[in-house]
Amino acid sequence: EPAPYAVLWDRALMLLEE
Amino acid sequence: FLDLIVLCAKKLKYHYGAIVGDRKQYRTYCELFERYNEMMVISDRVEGYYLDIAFEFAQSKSINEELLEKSKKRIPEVEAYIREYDNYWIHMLGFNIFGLVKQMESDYRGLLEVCQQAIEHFGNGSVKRGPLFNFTYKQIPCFLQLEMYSEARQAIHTCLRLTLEGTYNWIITLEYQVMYGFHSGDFQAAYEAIKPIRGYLDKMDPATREQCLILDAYVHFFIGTGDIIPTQPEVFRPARFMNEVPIFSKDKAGHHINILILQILHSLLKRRTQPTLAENEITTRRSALEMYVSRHLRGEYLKWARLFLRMLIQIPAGYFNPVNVRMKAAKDAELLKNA
Repeated sequence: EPAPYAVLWDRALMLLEE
Repeated sequence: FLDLIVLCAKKLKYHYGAIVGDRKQYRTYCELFERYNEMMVISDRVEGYYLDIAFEFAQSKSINEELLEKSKKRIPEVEAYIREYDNYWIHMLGFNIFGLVKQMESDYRGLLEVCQQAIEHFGNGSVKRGPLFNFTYKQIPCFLQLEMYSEARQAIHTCLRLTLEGTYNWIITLEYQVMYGFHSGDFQAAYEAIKPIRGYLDKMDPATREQCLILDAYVHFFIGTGDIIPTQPEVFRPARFMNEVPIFSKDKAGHHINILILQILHSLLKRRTQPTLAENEITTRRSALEMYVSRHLRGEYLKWARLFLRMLIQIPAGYFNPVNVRMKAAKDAELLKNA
């Protein structure tokens, strides 16, 4: 089953932008 | 109790036929023996069909086309057995075979339908609880895949009502509640589900335990991002987590993917307080990740993991600059969206 990767990617970018 | 009925009928048939000589009783047990012996043969045959598929599923997640065709051809035969024999085990195995065939075809709507038929079928009988849990539980991942979130929540609620706290079925239902939370964006529901599970980690078999620890590590990531507001103080130690998932660390094309994703995500959280250390951690892992992707994530089934890890690799490749990273990962992000 795929993880909800879209959310994870969004949060990863958010953390980079902080 | 098929085998017990057959055994007793056989003994009584002999008793009334050869020792007592009672014609009426002898005939009664002859008939009973014939009827249940036949049912036992059918039950064993259907069980064989079920195990043929279940065995393949336990071995690998890739689809065996030959087995799928063979199993599909057997469906009318099994349907006839269900109509003809009023036996719990034949019915249970039969509906499970129909469900597994749909699962092999990744036909989520079809699987939902089979489960619904099974629930209605067993709902009219006296044995309710087992099949009701079994087939409602199988519906949950279908609802999640089809983004039918309120139905998923309802199914989880039904399953929890049919289980006792601390049992295996209770744990695997709460695991689905965690996944429901992640998929639907109801992150707090994921948190509420993981909290009670934590108290039973010591009693679980190692594989279930590691699965729960991985889900908890995702919960902790979402606590870090602010998506989950914890109701109690929460501490997460990435290094300790790695030591607690030895089995899945070896499962290269399976759960190991989640561990690699979690390492990167938690390093990104760490970057807030220890930027140099965290960036070094991620940069050091880059070549190992690249090797892992090309070596272990080849199949079509693992496409999502291959694309997502390639996107994560762009974080060190783009030197932690969000504009760079976003640009370098754009192509894979688009492919992933359409996959």
